[in-house]
Parts: sequence; structure tokens; C-alpha cells
Amino acid sequence: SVHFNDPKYPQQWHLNNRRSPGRDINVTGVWERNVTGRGVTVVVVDDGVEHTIQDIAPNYSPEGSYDLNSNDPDPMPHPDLENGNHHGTRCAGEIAAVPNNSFCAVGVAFGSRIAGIRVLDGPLTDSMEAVAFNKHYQINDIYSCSWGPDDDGKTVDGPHQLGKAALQHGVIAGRQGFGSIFVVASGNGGQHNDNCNYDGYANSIYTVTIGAVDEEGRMPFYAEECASMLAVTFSGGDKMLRSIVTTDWDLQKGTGCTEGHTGTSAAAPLAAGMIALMLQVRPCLTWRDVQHIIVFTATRVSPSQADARPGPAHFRVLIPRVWTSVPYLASYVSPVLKENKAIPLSARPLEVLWNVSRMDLDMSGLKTLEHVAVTVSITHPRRGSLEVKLFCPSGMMSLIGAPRSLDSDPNGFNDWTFSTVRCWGERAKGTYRLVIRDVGDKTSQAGVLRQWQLILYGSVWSPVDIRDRQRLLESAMSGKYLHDGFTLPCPPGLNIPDENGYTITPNTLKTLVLIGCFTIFWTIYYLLEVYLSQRNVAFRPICRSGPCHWPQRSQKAKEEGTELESVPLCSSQDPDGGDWSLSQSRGALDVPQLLPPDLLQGKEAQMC
Amino acid sequence: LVGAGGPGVQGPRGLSWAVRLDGPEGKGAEESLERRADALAQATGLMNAGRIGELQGHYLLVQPAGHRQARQVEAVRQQVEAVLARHEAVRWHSEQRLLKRTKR
Repeated sequence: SVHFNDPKYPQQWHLNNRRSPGRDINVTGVWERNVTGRGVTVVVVDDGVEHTIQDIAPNYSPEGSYDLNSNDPDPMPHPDLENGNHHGTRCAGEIAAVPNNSFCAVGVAFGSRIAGIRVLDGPLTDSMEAVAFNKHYQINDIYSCSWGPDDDGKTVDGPHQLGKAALQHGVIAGRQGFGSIFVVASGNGGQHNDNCNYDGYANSIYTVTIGAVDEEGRMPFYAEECASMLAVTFSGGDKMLRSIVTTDWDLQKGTGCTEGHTGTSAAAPLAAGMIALMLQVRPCLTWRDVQHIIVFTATRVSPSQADARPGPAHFRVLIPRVWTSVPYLASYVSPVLKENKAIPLSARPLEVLWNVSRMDLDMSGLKTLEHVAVTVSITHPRRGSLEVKLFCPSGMMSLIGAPRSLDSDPNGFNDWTFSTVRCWGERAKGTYRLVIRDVGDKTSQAGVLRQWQLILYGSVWSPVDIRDRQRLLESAMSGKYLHDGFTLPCPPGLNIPDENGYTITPNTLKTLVLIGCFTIFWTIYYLLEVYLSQRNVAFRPICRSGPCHWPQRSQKAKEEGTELESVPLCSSQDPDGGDWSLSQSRGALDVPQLLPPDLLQGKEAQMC
Repeated sequence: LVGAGGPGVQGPRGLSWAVRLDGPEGKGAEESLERRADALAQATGLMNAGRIGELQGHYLLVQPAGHRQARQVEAVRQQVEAVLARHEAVRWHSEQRLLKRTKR
């Protein structure tokens, strides 16, 4: 029953796929129930957002926006040589394009507010990333990041110290303590045989890592499989398949609308939009609740692709209605396990084990797993020849470090953290097995596993608690709670102040300095004028010996009100012996000029 | 000016360091840390560009604007590193390098 007059809406197959029913995010039923992201702000951290365009302007949030490249509050994209800074605007359109304006398209969460942080259009440092991840974090609920380190099949990079600290700070203090939601696109380098476990943003436990499937539910040529990816959603695929239709910028070659948005960049904002719908239903969902809901409700879309699992958003975003918060995050960190063991060049891999006992977990209360991370230091003459697998106690295998043919880096891994979400919900106790294989040239030098460390994240939930929660979700997925007004109460958030007040931009600062300089100059000039005019008059010899002749005041001076200050410093004496002084009023000083002649008689004794 | 430089300071292409300072917590901590950051900036010959976003105790120190020869840059780098390494208030420091990030 949902109809919009936006000309490209019928082509937005990801919202309503008429050609292949079911191959969409199934969101129209949610909209029908007035769940549109109202009250939620999503910020696109990218190359800017053209917020003046019709599809964005009504939902634009200037309060949540900032330009870190130019250091001002306006994230408007700047045209560049390659007509390339349309990326953020396209992502913003996917999330919150305004419907029924006859302009272009419709956003997944068209009732939400959309902000922009411009940070990708210039040199970027760790500190800038850190600022971006926490910018206006009491206003912005969801940070959508469709970017990351190069997906060239040879890069190993991710957030550095400050970026990591900002992500952690965001989930602790952002969104009134419920935690900022960081959605990151990952796995865009399939054609380079890349793997998103070499992307630190994807490995981070604080991010919702999103990949892509095409309209047919298959892995596109650019997609990567990886164990730290939480879910996938739709995007473009091969040439014969449709890309994502969304709002575009109208600068340079842009027309305000595009049918060619693709890659994981196009998938992540759809997930951000769906999370915005969840947060409207239940604003007090924590960052971990959001991850749990995705893990518990995502469905496998392709038997050949273990990590591709978008689910029916229709029910998924209504799951929050019955969702009570997950218990606190519990963790276990093993000692740093120094191995110094060679990785055989034969087919036989190196295996190392670590047993986590019940006593080890008693301290934190950790019972079931969420993210499992392994930090390794390995020396190897050709890093891309390594294959790293982690087996959880249940036997679940995660390929946490896939071999990469293009990665010939001779430095190996230096405290690199791989992670997996494949053991989510399993018992934490037991033996973990790290298996490292050298799949490279057998004539090269053997690598050495220097050390490793196991880090488990999870909660005090027992496997029984998890099953109970799954049963609750299944009953909610049946549609049971769709039609009644059932909602759980939401606790209030914490009162955490946003940034330290307003930061003055360079332009404002320059203006203030100019005004200040002008004021100082004018004050000096004014004082000087007063001083000089008074001195000239006060020392006129004529005033000492005879009646004081006041200098002629110009009409202009009177109008400007400068007359008072330029009167001579006269000491007047009235016939009754009283003193006149400049402390008297201007009216009193005007008396000699204004009084009729008869009243002036006897006042001529005024002396300078 | 936090985190991004401003007039009179080198942009992200110039030398800059992120530092984490030890300091008091609670009321007045922010002012105390700010003073320490100013003092540290003075000791290193850099400018305090302010706190890094919302990260308490983290400050960005940047090289004042001006062209320098490569040799001078290296000398400045070594000098700053030496001061930061032995300064008692500095818990951690890191020179800010350009990161390569791509749209996906």
C-alpha cells in the first residue's frame, strides 16, 4: 500500500523488488506501521553531504554535522577534479532521502535525520578519525562509514591508537550511554583476493561490519568472505545486475539522482538505515543489543556463502519491541603466549592451543561468546602466504587470516588482531586452537609464530539463556507483536555533556579579530581627538585673561554627540560663589548659549 | 581548532603529535590537563591545538606554520620525540602520520 511520487522509487529494488520478490530488505511493511526512523539521527562520515539537495534538506541535521577537512560546521562536499566527492551524498540518500517530493528516491529510514561529517576529502590522520568518531555523539546515534583501508589485497591497517580509543569511548559514552552505533562497510576487494580480517575496522568489536550481496543473493565480484563480518545486505553486482538507486549530488556531472551506486559502500548505509528503524522502535537498545539482534535474526542467503545473511527487515526491526538489554560485556584475556615456533613449509600446519577453564572465566562471569579475537606476532618473508584459522571449543572453524596472493610484505604481523563472530552464542570454556599454515613457495624461509594472545568477549548468559532469547525472537518473528501496542519501558539515558561548547571557526575568528582591531583603532582615534581638542582649547591664552569664548560647535558635531567631550575644560564660577564644573550636565553647559540675554547677565564672571 | 589545525598551525601535512597526559580526574581536571598540554607544547616548541575530540587527556601538538628544510624537519622530529619521551606527564605519544583511506 506504500506509494511515493519519487520518480526513481520504482527502480529502488532494494526497497521493493518486483522483479525478484523477496530480494529486498522488506521494509515497506515497517513503514506502514509508521516506523521510519523518526527521532534517530544517522551521520555519514565521508567526503561530505550535499545537504541542500531536495532529497536531503528536510531531514538534514546541522547540529550533528561538521567539516573536519575545512574545520567548519558545514559538511558541503567540494567539487574535485574526478567528480568524486559525491560518495557521502549518495550514502546519505540511501539512508534518509525524503519521499514524496517528486525529486529522486526514497531512503530506508526516511523519517530519520541525516548529518554529515566531511573527513575524506583531504589528508587524514589518526587524530582526525578520532574526532570524527565522537563528533556530536549525543546527537548522532549511528555513524555510517563506507570507507576504510585499501582493499588492494596487500594492506593490513585499521584504526590506530586514537581511532580505537574513540570507538571505545563512543560505545561507552555516546548516545546517552547506550553507545554510538558504528556501521562500517568492509570486504570490497574480492577482485584483489583481499580479506576483511586485514581491515582493523572490520575486526573491531565496536563496529557493525557489513558486506554486500547482489540482487540474486550471490556474492558480487568485489565481495570478500571474512569471519568478522556481522552481516551482509544488498548492493550492486556484475554488469547485468542492478545497482542501488539513490540520491546523488548535483554538482559537476551530478544530476541529483543516480542508478549506479554499488560496492559495500552502498550496502552499509542500508544497514545503518535499518538500525535507525530499530532505534525508533526501542531507543534504549545498546550497541551490543544491536549486534545481537543482527546476529540472532540474520538469515543465510546463499549456501555457498557462509557469511552472507541479510534477514527480513520487516520483522527484524520490530524485534526490539520485545528485546530487553543483553547483560554487561564480559571478557577474558589470556596471557601473552610466547611460542617462537616455526611455521612448517610442508602441508602440515603449526598448531597451538590454549585452554580456558571455568576458573579463568569466574572472575568476569563470562559464559557464552560474542567476538573472539586473537592478537598475533608472526615473522614471515611473505605475509600473504600465511593462512590463519581459529577453532573455538565447539569445533567451529573461522578462517581469520586468508592467504593473499598480492601481499608480499616481508614484515609479517606485529601484534595484529584478527577477530571472528562465528562462535557467537557458544560456550566460552574449553580449548581454543590456532592453526597457521604456510601456503607459499616451499623454498622460502619459514615464518615464526613469536607470540599470540586470545581475547574472548561475551556475557554471563548461559547457552540456555541464549536459547530462551532465540525462542522469544522466533515468536516475535512470527508477527505476534506486530499488531498490538506491546512495548517495553525504556530507561532514561545518562546525562553526558556533548563537546566543550562551541569551537570558533577560523573564519569567525578572523571576523572577530577584524572587528576587534577596528574597535581598538576607533577608540584610540576617539580618545586622541578628545585629548587634543581639549588641550588646544584649555590652553588658549584668551581664556585666562578674559571671558571664555567657547569655540564654535559645528552642527555635525552636535548631531554626532561629540560636542560634550570637545568643550573646553573651564572652571566656572557663578556670582553666588558656587562652582561650575564639567561634572555638571551637558544641559548646564549649554546654558550660556541657550539662555536669553537677560538671564545671561551676571554670568559673565565665568572663568577658565 | 581541535584536531584539525587552524590558522597559524601546520595542517595534517605538517609535523604533529598526539599525546596522552597523566593528570587529575574529576572537577577541574580538564583545566589542569589543558595547562599541562600548554606547558608541554612550550617545552617542545609546538603549539597546543587542543584536546582530541572527546578523548580526555589526549592533546594534539602541532608544528607552527612555516617552511622547513628536510634536515630541519628531522631535527625537530628528533628533538620533540626526545622531550616527549622523557616528560613525566606524557603517558603515551605518537607522531601523526597520514592514513590512506578509500571509499568503498
